[in-house]
Amino acid sequence: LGKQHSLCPYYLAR
Amino acid sequence: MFEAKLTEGLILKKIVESIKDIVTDVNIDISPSGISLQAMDSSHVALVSLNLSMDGFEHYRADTNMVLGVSIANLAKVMKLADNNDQITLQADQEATHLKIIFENPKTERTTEFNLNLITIDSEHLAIPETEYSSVVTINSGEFSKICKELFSLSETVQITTNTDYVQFSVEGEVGSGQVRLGHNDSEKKEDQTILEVSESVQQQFAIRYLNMFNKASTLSSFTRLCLHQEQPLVVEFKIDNLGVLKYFLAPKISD
Repeated sequence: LGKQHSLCPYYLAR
Repeated sequence: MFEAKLTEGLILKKIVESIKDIVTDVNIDISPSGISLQAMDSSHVALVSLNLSMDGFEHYRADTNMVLGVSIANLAKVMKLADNNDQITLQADQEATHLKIIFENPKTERTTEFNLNLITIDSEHLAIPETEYSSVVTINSGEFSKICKELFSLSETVQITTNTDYVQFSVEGEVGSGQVRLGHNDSEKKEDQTILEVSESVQQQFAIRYLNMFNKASTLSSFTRLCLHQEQPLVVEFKIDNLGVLKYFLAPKISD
């Protein structure tokens, strides 16, 4: 089973 | 001043039902050209993005851009007051403290009005880059819904594989392992069609629990579009005829 990734690195503007 | 009237109010009711399990408090962006919202779930794994064009409304007026902070849970409760045949009107003043929602049934002459209190939401600033998806699969929304639902009883995670010949949904769990494979099918019966547009094969894993939540929107559209890219989250897209589009984004599961 893979580890659940977050969307933050893809879409969260910093 | 903002006012929008939707003849087929049921669509709005379905949209709220389709997002309420994923996002709680949402900033709704009103612009002269339409209504949109974008919000992540609390675990930052899924994102909802809705765009409705003013052209789909019977009447639409928004003088300026406005942001309406809404509790989706409360909006869903208010929507329960609507009959499936009701027309729905949304109204808000400039600097509004509430959103007025009016349900009207011209046949039965019943009118329901509710002023939903608005809330201030400190929302994260999201930027979704334009992405060229290397695999786009268009599949009957009911069929995709059923596949996800049945596979979830066998495993928490589904592996989606695309290539030019087929899209495959495979699971592996305590019960065993298996897969559903759908080939490109452009049969005359439109609802049976599965359209594969694959320039590069993709293989990714996703939590089925989220796909099941997204599939609540399957009553809004006959087809679901899955947009995949090996390095990007999955996009599950439901086109709403003449009105706009509801998209869900889901982060992949990564094997260690």
